[in-house]
Amino acid sequence: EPHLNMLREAMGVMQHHDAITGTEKQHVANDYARMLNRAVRACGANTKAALNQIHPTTDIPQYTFAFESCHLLNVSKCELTETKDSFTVTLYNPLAHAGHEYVRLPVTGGRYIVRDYRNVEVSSQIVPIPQSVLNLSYRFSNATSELVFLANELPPLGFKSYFVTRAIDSLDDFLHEAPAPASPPAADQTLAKQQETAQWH
Amino acid sequence: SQEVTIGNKYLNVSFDSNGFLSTITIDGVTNRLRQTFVYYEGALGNNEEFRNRSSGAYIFRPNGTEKTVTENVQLKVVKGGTVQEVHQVFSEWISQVVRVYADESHVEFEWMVGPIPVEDGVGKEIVSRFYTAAQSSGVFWTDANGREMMRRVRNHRDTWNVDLEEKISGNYYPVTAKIALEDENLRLAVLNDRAQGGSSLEDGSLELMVHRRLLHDDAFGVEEALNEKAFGQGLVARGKHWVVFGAKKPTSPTPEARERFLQNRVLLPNWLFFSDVGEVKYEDWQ
Repeated sequence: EPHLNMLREAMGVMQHHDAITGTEKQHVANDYARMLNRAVRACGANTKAALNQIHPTTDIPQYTFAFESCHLLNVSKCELTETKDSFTVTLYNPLAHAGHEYVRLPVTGGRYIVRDYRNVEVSSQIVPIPQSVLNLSYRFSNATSELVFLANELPPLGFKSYFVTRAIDSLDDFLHEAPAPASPPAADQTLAKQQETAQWH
Repeated sequence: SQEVTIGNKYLNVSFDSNGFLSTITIDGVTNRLRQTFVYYEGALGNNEEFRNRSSGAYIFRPNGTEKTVTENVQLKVVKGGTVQEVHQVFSEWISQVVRVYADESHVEFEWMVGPIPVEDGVGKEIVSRFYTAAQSSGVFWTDANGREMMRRVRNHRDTWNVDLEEKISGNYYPVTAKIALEDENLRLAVLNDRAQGGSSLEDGSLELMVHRRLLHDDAFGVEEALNEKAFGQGLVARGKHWVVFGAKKPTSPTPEARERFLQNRVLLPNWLFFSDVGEVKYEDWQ
């Protein structure tokens, strides 16, 4: 309830025409963004709890899944899909009729296998992220491509999950797995510092 | 230097040798569909009287007609079984991806604008503009908060004889979800992912304002120019337009109905959640 109240309060403040049209001073606009961001993140706990209730894995306690959100997919950034070799993508369909969506997930290249709950492999495609997006100075992401696949037959007011695995194509791939990011030398400290600042922002 | 075409089983879109979108082909019939970015320079008023206010947060008031961004667009083409895309670079601060997914009958435009250069001391208001051969006779339609479509007529008001002093902004209307035009043969609808200003300033063409950066306060509010920054640079905005184009025929579902369903899907999208499954094997997860 306190998380939902945080979002209710933020949405209460956003009834002001300034919040809708952007006619407020810059620092007020920044504060509106901060307020909304904080409240939406807080409600991530609620959606996680709800999904863990309706997701069938709850009867296997060690499998309560985290159901993270990635709020920067619009600039092709998602820490989890960029760094994990196996992850699930769960789509919740808020409409009252079945839907479909082409999912785009930022990845660092390579080949992926996407399977649905019936162990049916879903065809997918790796698409390069446009250079102009890669050039964005404050994106702080290692993703160079997006994994694209069609999630269809999404049930009304329901969800569907996909299991995504990075495919090790050959021994060569295995031997030349992308090295774990080394601890940043001094020069990159500023980048790490910027990243930390950016996260805070 | 040669024409480029991407598409799927429903439609193909082609790009001319200068890199601009130029035609769309549906059921073997090719129609003109051109898209480009132009910008208006923001008017600088003395703010003493209403008719002399600067363009700002409360006002859109261009100084003269549109300026073009470029005559040549660089292209990069990506083709695959799930999606085909053309990555366009108009300038250092305007780029776009035009994509056609394998099973969709609309075209997706993912635009990215900024930082808008203001070294010349001039505020700029960036517009994405679509051109077709439709004889729309000055009529176009804009939505009211994603619901009813309102009929708009260029240089006209239904309830009084208007004499527009601002020929451009006087024809701009709020577009929350969709702007459309048609004639007896063709219909063009552009769905947007956020409220934007929009208009049809010549027959067959639609435009939506995607980003603005202005340098003078418009004396209507907070004594601050609409000059948003991020990390010390002008803000970069990224968003999407979805274009539904087709023959105006009494099919079922009608083009308007198809637009409606698409609007629901893109404006009430699925929520995505991610979980790291660590060492869990697929079979266990299944």
